[in-house]
Amino acid sequence: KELSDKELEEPLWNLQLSLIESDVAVPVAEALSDAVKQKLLGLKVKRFGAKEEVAEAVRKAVREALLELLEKASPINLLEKVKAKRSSSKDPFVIVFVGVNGTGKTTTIAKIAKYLSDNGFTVLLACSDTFRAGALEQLEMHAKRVGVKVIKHRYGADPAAVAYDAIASARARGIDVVLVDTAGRMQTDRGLMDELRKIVRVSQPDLVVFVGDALAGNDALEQAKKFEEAVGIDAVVLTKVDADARGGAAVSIAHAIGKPIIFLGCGQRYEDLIPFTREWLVDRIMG
Amino acid sequence: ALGSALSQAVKKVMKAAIVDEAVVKELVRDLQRALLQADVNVRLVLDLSRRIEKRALEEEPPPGATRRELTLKIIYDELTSLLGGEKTPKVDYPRNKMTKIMLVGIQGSGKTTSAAKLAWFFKKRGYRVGLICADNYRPGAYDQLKQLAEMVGVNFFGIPGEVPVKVASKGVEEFKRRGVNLVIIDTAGRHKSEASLIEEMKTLAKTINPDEIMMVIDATLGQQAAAQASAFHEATPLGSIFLSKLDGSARGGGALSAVAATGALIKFVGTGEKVDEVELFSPPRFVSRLLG
Ligand SMILES: Nc1nc2c(ncn2[C@@H]2O[C@H](COP(=O)(O)OP(=O)(O)OP(=O)(O)O)[C@@H](O)[C@H]2O)c(=O)[nH]1
Ligand SMILES: Nc1nc2c(ncn2[C@@H]2O[C@H](COP(=O)(O)OP(=O)(O)OP(=O)(O)O)[C@@H](O)[C@H]2O)c(=O)[nH]1
Ligand SMILES: [Mg+2]
Ligand SMILES: [Mg+2]
Repeated sequence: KELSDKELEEPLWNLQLSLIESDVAVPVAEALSDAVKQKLLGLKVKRFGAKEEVAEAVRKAVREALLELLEKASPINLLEKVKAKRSSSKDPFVIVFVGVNGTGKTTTIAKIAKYLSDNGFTVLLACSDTFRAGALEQLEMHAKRVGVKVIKHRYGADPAAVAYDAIASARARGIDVVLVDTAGRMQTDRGLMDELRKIVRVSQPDLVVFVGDALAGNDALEQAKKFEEAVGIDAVVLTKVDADARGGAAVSIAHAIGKPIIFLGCGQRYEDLIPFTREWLVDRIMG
Repeated sequence: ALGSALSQAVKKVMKAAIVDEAVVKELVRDLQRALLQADVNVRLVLDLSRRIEKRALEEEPPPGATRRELTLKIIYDELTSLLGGEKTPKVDYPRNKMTKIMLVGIQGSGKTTSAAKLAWFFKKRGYRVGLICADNYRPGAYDQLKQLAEMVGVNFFGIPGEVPVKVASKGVEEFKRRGVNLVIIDTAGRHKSEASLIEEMKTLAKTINPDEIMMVIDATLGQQAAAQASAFHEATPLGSIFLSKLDGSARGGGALSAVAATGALIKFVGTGEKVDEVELFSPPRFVSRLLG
């Protein structure tokens, strides 16, 4: 017999709940459930043991739907991109890091600085967080530990000016990469989003990287949407995946903006930076 | 005629009951979606909605009230009672002896900023406040809290590079000498899977013996809230919760899940990055925001 709407109701509701329990945002869980429904309506199942068969069909369809969603984003190989720029331009490869408060932008910059210099590139950091207490000292300490220089002005200085200064300095000294750290900000704060637009406009970055917290729930969807609208996101780093987060935030973000996740932050040390793979996320979500 | 009047009446009551049930079921479905979008724990949403639906169908609407109005009142009552009631929390610590509040929480949740906010809040209420930096892990943590302490104008104690238990003990001694009656101890961020950091938190609490352990919870925290809060509570019993970053778009359902899981009540909310952007928790306001 063929699967009908009625028979799919309960399995799809359970699917949505389990996706939500993995921190997939509610509208995204609903969209995935609809995608699964489309795949399964009319599917033929045996009369006996139908419940288990339906559950298995749902599982298979969710896996497919998740992989399809994640495949929409074309992957980025950071080292290749930086190498290509270095061989074709006198300008440094500029990456601006953005995101809401406390997601791990500064720590991620330090990790990526180490990753790039371990791979033979010269790196300069720009402290465009001129607002938060201790921001200058924090980035300075990371820079010292990783063995790279940092350009900073004073608290209250114009963040765009710091970025501009760092990029000019990198160009003059032949430094390969500039990593621009910005202050955390709520995507709902119009003034701060305007400030970020200015930083990005002045920096003309090769990549804008959105740093998101894997522990965030439904807000991950809102954050990704608004940052994408405001400044455009090229790639995503998802942090704190070591905190047992199931990773649904990555699905919400992929659904919202279709941009690749380039790294996962899996701890507080410099080596706690791992490349993202779709299989890892799908396995984790499917439990 | 009485026979047909009776069957008409029965039909009408049955129809009303069916309509009533439909009204309640629809409200409960809407409630579920709202709470899930607000990041409330899935299990908690299912338990709550089951209980609310049962009450809404079994209880009698008071005279003049509809089944729908009764259901809405039950929703409000169930959520507020989960939060410990409607009243604003009492935070009148004694003035003639020292109270020590230790802040704990996940990395980046807002502990250091919230420590400064609490300092500002209690300084305004006439306490002699002291801030202690017991985070020797995060680069710049000492500078961050020191700068915030200067902004607020309160006593500050820290020893860059020193282990948390030593800084905290020495800080408390120094503050005793200065007549500080409210000490706020900032600690490093940690999560439940970092065994050595959880152990350090236990040791710190044992040594310092704080009067209150307050967990700072980010309003964006999703389905991991209950598990993380429970783990913290198991290691060092939580006295209260500080819900940070409520000025964003997140509705803070994770904090509700944490309250349900640990019994610790929310006392403060953070409404911005500045040290004066802190308020006492208001259950009715939180519930209405939670429901969208
Ligand atoms: N466990 C864990 N902690 C992390 C990870 N990434 C960053 N952190 C921690 O998260 C906290 C916040 O990191 P920051 O780098 O200061 O975050 P930020 O986004 O720059 O914060 P703001 O600039 O204040 O918005 C720090 O304690 C970091 O050590 C990660 O992948 N795992
Ligand atoms: N918008 C907003 N930002 C906040 C609020 N509370 C804290 N922040 C910001 O959140 C970020 C992290 O705050 P911290 O105080 O450094 O967090 P933390 O918990 O001490 O971080 P770790 O010590 O690394 O675990 C900073 O950018 C703060 O300014 C709040 O209520 N609203
Ligand atoms: Mg930062
Ligand atoms: Mg801190």
